[in-house]
Amino acid sequence: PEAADLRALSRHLYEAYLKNFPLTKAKARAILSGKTGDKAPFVIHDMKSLMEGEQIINCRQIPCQEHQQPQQPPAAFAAVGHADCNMSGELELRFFNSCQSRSVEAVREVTEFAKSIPGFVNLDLNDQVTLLKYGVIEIMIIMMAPLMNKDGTLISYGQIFMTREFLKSLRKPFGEMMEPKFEFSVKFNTLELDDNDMALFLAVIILSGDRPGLLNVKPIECLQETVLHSLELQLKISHPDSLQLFAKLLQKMTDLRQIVTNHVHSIQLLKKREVDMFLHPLLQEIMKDLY
Amino acid sequence: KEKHKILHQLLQNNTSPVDL
Repeated sequence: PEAADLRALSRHLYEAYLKNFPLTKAKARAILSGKTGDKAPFVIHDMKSLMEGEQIINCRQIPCQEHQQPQQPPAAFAAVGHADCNMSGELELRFFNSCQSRSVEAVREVTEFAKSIPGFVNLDLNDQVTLLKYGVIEIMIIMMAPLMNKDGTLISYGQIFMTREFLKSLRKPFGEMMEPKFEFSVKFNTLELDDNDMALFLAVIILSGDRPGLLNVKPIECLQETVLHSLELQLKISHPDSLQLFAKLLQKMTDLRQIVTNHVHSIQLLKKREVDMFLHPLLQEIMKDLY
Repeated sequence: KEKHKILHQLLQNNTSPVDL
């Protein structure tokens, strides 16, 4: 009966994952390997293709002027001296804003997923906030892995493939921001998790009882323990020949924290460097006093 | 609570961040 309960939990979290995350790993890998019947993604590999691809980039969340009128320079950056703000500089900032817009939407998706974890909404509300504040960027990075291969990443719900070399070529600090995620993802992808494994792993990350400032750790650890058992069983079933996969996966949680710390520092640096950079209030909330 | 107003709101209802 205990194993049956753990399997039921696994199914429940997998269903919640499918409901809340629009681009699954199965779909992303199919796109990357050209196995969907659909049109191949639009490839962005230089400034020209970025400009063309801007029309496709899905910016449905941030209510910025430039998203409705992609040809116009964004109002938020109009105060930047024109001599300093060349065409590709504006493009880079607009692209950065699109990434923000997708991140805000991702926070909403992760929040809804967290709410579907049995027992999560019964935790102290302040602890729910803390778990999300510390968990969402880690989750976003994990969710990027299925979209990436060594050469680039899918963006805009799989409609666009952006090359790693192009991302690397962006001016500082943009150009440095994605490389650690590629390095992590290429290694993470060798574990060959499926979407069901991913769902459980995400729940384990959210239910981390060691986040700073938690008021009531015990119930969080209890919930996490159950999900961990479910994950362990799930991995034994889905990867019977992969020895120590459970342990290898848990080790990834340490790498993730370092990536998030560096990511937040890069954003803070960017905020200082780009005079009029607009950082969405929700992302500000999450990153303020994070690490 | 004030520091994480939007996260609180997202947790308590389905408000889209764009409306906040």
